[in-house]
This record gives sequence, C-alpha cells and structure tokens, in this order.
Amino acid sequence: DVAKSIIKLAVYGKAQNRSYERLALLVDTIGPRPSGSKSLEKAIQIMYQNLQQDGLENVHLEPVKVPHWERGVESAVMLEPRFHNMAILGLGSSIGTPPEGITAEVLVVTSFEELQRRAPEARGKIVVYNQPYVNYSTTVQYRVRGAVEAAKVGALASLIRSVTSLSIYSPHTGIQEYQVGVAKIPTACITVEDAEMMSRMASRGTKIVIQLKMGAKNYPEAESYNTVAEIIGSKYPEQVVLVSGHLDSWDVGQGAMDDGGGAFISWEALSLIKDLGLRPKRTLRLVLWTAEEQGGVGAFQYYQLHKEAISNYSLVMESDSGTFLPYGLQFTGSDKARTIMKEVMNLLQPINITRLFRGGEGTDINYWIQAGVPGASLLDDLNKYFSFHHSHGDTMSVMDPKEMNVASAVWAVVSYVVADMEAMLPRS
Amino acid sequence: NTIHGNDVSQRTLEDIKEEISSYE
Repeated sequence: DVAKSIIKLAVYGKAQNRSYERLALLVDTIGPRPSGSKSLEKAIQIMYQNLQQDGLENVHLEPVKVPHWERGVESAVMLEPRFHNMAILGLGSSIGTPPEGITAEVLVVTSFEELQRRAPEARGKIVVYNQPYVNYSTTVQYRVRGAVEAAKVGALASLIRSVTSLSIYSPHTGIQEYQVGVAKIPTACITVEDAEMMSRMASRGTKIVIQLKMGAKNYPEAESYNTVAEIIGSKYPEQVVLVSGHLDSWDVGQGAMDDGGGAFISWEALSLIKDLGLRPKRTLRLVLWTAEEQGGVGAFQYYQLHKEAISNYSLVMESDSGTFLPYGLQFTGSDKARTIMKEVMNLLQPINITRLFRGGEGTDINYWIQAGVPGASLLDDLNKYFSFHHSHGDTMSVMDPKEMNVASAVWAVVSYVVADMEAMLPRS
Repeated sequence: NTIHGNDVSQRTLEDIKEEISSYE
C-alpha cells in the first residue's frame, strides 16, 4: 500500500502544505533568484542546509559556470502622439542603451514576414512587434529572435509584445538571443495592451515616437551550483531516477511559480518517501538546477559531467510548467515503457490523477531525453501558468498549498515506484 | 543495455504489471 501511504501523508497527513510552507519561507526570505546574482547563491546555500537537515543523503553542490546579466534601470516613454509611460521589462542578455537612451520613430509589425516586406521602412526605427498569441512555443520565437531580425533591417531597438494569453498590463521577460555577425540592439518586452494600442495608432497613420532607456549589462560568467541530494538505492544504487526543478528564476516577482513550485515538490517527493521509511532499489536523485532561465545552462554541465552513466538512468523527471492541480503526467519513452507508466499512474486512482499524456519534457532534462532516457513532467493549467510566467505576478499568491500537496503526491508515487520496480524502464 | 540483467526482456509485461499493482 505504498502509493496509498504516500498519498495519505502528502494530501491528508502531517506533510500537508509542507512544500508550500517551505517554498514560502525561501521566496519570502530571498525573493527572485536570477542567474549570477547573490540571491541565487544565498538560496543555494539555504537549500544545501535544508536538504542536510532533512536527512537526505549525499547532499552536495556541483559547481557550474553561469551567465550574469543585470537589468539596471529601464524605462520607455511614448513622446508622440502623446506622453505615456510604458511598463517594460528588458529581455535577458540584452545590451543596454546609451545613457541618454534611444529616441526614434516606431514601426509596428505583426510578424517577421511583415517586417521583411517593410524592411526599407525599418532603418533607424524602433521595431514594435504586435504578434498574435498562438501558443507559447510558437509565439516565444518573437521574444527570442525579435532583436536579431530587427537589427538585420537596420532597426535601433526592438520592443516585443509579451508572450502571454492574458494580460493586466503586465510585461513578461525572458531570454533572447543575439546572432554572430548581426548587430546587437537593445530589446525589451512591452505589455499586450501597449502593443495593441500602438498597432491601432499606426493603422490610423499616426506617427509614434518612443524614448527607450535600458541600463542592462552583461557581466563575466559567475560561479553557481546544481544542488543534489539522494535517497541511495538499496539494491541497484548506481541506477538513478532523477527528480528535479530549477532554483533560479527571473528577477521578477518572487520566482515562486517558475520554478519554486517545481523545485519544492521535487524536494517534497524525497521527503515523503524518507518520512515513510522507504528506500527504493534504485537511487532517487533530487537535482535543483541553476541557470535554467538562460537555456538549461546548469543542467547542460550536469549532463556533460554525468552522461557516461546514461545507461543507469531509468527515468528523468522535471516539474517546470507549474504545480497547480495536475491533469496528469506527460511522458516520453518507448511503447513498452509507456505501457508500464500507465500501470504506475493507475496507482494514483485515489486522487483521480491517472492520465498519461505524451510530451514529457523540460529544459533541464531534454538533454537526457534526446539521448534516449525516458522523461516525465507534470501537465497542469498552462493558460494560468503563462499568465504569470516571467512577470511580477509570479509570487506566492499564485500558489495553492492543496494543489502542491497533490502534485507532490503524484511526483513521489511515480518516482518511488519507477525507482523500486525490479526492471528499469525499457528504452526505444 | 542495463547492468544487472534486471531488464524488461527477461520479465514479461504481465509480471511487471503485477509488480506495480503490488504498490497499490
């Protein structure tokens, strides 16, 4: 009755709300934890102590090098057709503007294709992208490539409609990427509301002028750590089930949802198993990644360090899409492994979360999944998730203790059973 | 491709299903 015991402890027992309260203590104390910042390193040290005090095994920090970008002071003011202070968030790794800022006329486009068609008009201008929201993975291309495409046609800066399906005048930051051989121009996200307003103004033929000031700076790489803790396997200790979330966040809100929730339900999964005195045959390894937001930087260095043991990884799990009430588990793996995982999910009948979807993935575990290791992630209300994603709204007020209890139970049952089954999950 | 011969080929899916249900 292991599954029922875990569910009982997590959802109805004395471990209720523990993951929420632990998370609140950290993010209330530390706040957001951007890569390269002192607050991230302080959070890592706190988690190192937490995991030791919790009685987990082989608690250690694996050093990695991470990017260090700081936002500085930033502003965007519409000067024409009227004075209007705009809410903006510079995009990660963007360069800053000169101290006096960039003041230029605006060209509003709704797609990369329109930008190409109107390329001659873009020279010397600030390009504003008012791209429609399709879904996150499609639309985020504008945030990632917007500056490069605008620079190719001679723009001075780019302002990108926030990638979100809901907005209450809330800018959403995120990483962007420059391209070798293409000029670097400052780039920031603006609110859906301002992007749509400027689109309407432009369609009436109104001239728009904006003054953009960004104090963003890219510093040399910083020292950071992936945080690791284990329950060492009783029979096949060198075989691993990896349970993870990332500890870094953007410099907005508290970084509670993205990805404090994922990190803390992963810790909770091991805590629940330890509290019940359970020790699976395989090692359960908790990893709290660093520098996920810059593109899985900490996780890539973990993969490089550990990939020789890839045949020992039965399953890699990452929760990085919210810890609201789970709809079920996303899974990537062979048909035979999928058959087995369906049986595992049936154990969660008591909390009615038995569905197994496709597309198990996560920025930090994709290296392993692409190399053939089965992968799993939680699926929950993604519309709600992306409404707060990378915005000042990412605070504890978004999180729900009862939902985190259930997410922790799912995470613990799945990780424990796969770690304790006699057979490793079969590969494709 | 596993170390201890505890791979699926040596045990039928039925065995594994039975094993998993024991965790219920």
